[in-house]
Amino acid sequence: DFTLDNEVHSSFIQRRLRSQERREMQREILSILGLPHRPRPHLYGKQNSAPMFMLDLYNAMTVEEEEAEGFSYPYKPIFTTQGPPLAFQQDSNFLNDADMVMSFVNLVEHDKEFYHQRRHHREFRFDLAKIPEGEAVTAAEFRIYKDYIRERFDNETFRISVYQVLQEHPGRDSDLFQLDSRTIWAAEEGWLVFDITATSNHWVVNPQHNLGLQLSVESSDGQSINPKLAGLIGTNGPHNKQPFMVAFFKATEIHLRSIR
Amino acid sequence: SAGGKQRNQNRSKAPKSQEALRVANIAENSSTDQKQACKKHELYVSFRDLGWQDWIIAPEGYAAYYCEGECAFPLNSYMNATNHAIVQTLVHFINPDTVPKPCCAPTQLNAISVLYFDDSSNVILKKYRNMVVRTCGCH
Repeated sequence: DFTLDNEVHSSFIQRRLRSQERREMQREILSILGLPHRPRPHLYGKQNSAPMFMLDLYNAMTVEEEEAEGFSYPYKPIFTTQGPPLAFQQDSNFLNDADMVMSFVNLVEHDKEFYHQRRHHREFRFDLAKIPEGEAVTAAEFRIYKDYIRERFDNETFRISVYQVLQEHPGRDSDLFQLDSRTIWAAEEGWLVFDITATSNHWVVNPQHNLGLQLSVESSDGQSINPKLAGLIGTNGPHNKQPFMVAFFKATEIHLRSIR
Repeated sequence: SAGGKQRNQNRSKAPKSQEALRVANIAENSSTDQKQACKKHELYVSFRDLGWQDWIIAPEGYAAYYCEGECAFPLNSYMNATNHAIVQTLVHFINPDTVPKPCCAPTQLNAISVLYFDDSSNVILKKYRNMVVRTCGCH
C-alpha cells in the first residue's frame, strides 16, 4: 500500500525537528561515525572521479550486504565509472573484508613536470596522515586516466612507470623506487591502475616518509615522453578523470564510542 | 508444595465470578498483547533533513528500525524469543510482582555503509557493523 509506505517514510519529516533536537541527533550520529565535527569539504563535488568511483564501491558493498542478508536483486548494477573494472573487484574479498575504503585527493595543484637529464616526470602527493588509529592498509591503488590521442605514436606502445619518491635533492633527480609499471598501446583509453599497497602501508606508519609518487612514460625505444602528450590526464583535465589513489583498510581493533 | 496446595484450596474456594474475571482479564490482555506484540518498527532518519547532504554522499538516509512491544504471557508462536525469555515469561506470570517480563530487543543486527567527504575532500566509505536492527525478539 504505497500511501502507507509513504507515511512511514515521511513520519520523520512530518514533525520538523526543533533545532535543539536536530543538534542532539547530529551529535549522536557524528559520535557513531567517529567524527569530532561535521566535515566541510572545500573543493570538488560529487561528480569528480574519486567520489564517483567510491559511489560504485558503495553500491557494490550495499548489494553484497543485502545479498548476504537474503535480499535478492534481479540485476547487478552497472558501474558508472568508465574503463576497466577495479583490479581488486576481481577479488572482491578486499571490498568484503574492508571496514573502511578511502580515496585521496591529489594535493599537487598544478602538474609538476620535471625534465632532468632528458627525462619527463610528473609528481603526485596524497595525505595519508589522518588515518584513524588501528586501521591497516590491505590494498591500495593509484588510478590515472589515459585519453585517446589522435596524432603520431600509431602502433606504438608506452611503458608507464610509477615510483615512490625516497629522497628529494634540490636541483637534481630525486631518489626513486619503482612500484609498478604498465605497457599499453598508445591508442588505448581508460583508467590505468597501479598497485601501491606496500608504499601506502609505509606512509600510514611513517607519515614523514611520504614524499609522494612520480610517474614517467617511455616509448618502446626508451625515449622519455611528456605524460601530457601521451594522453595522461593531469590537474587541468576534466574533474571526472582526475587522478587519485584509493586504499582499503581493515580495523585491527574494535572502535568503542567515547563514554559520556 | 504444601503451601501451594493450601493456596490452591483457597483459590478453589474463591468465588466463581472472581475466577472468571481473572481468566477474562488474561484473555483480554493476550489479545491486546497480540496487537502490541514485540516487533520491529521503522523510523526514517533523513541526512538531508539534518542539512548534511553536502558532505554525506550516500545513503540519503536510513531506516532506523527499533524494537517495541509486549513480551507477556502467552508468547504467541510467531513471536521469537529466547528459551530463557519463555521461562521468564512463565515465572513472571506466576510472580508478577517479583519477576519482570522479558524485554523486546534486537535479535539480529545489520551493518550499514556510509560514504562521505572529510575536511580535505578525501572520500571515506566506512562500514559500521551491528548498527541496524534486522529482527526483534523477547530476551
